[in-house]
Amino acid sequence: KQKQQVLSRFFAPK
Amino acid sequence: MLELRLVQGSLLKKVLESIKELVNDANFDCSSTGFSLQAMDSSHVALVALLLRSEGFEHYRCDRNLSMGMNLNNMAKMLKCAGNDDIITIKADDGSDTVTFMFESPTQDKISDFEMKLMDIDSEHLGIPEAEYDAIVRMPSAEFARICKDLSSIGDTVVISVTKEGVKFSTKGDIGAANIVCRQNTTVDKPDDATVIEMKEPVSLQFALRYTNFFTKATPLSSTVTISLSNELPVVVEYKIAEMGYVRFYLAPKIEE
Repeated sequence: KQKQQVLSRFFAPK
Repeated sequence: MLELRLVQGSLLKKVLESIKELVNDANFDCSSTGFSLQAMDSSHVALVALLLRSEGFEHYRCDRNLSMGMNLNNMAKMLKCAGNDDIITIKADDGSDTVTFMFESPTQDKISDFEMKLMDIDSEHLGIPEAEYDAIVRMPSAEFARICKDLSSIGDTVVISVTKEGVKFSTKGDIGAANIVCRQNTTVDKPDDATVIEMKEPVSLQFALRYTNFFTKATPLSSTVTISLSNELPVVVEYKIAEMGYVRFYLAPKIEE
């Protein structure tokens, strides 16, 4: 089963 | 006071067409550097970063940094009313809750202005560090669009793999599977027709085609697209905007659970 990751896992809020 | 005059108004029309389906509302930021935007789609899976550098405008006046919240669908509706050869000027007064788009025909015999209401948008900006990517593929943008469209008729996701052999786009679905391999090809008549692959490490990542198909709406902006990949990082799909800047799309990969 595939899971879609979200961007906050990679980039922190500025 | 803000006044930005863009002789090639069609660029702004194309920019809006390329992002309006991915993002509903966004803040346009205006500073001495240029006119820019960073916004995520509603599920925070994809991000668009736009930069139109101030030097690319014929006239660029931005007295102080300004952030203008706009509904992109409404903005696209207004820009659709500009002719492809029109000069577009974006105007806003300090503290105003509207922005004005002025369209001038090339012969100056038709001048229109469209005033649009601004909106307050809470948006968080993400810090995107400059990264060294494991593989960078530059290819004709129309080819990439074709591949994403074709694969999405077979499956929902695409695996993009870069090896010494080339870049492979693969999908699987209920009716079967598909693999498209593009090899490096620099022996072409026009440089923009080339496929160029710079690889430091082999990469294989899986993405939702729904999003890559949104990105290819930017195809009219540039004849080439650059796809930057690193294992376990969002992919960057970049369309350069001639002498002005870029539209970059970031997309988080899918993983097997």
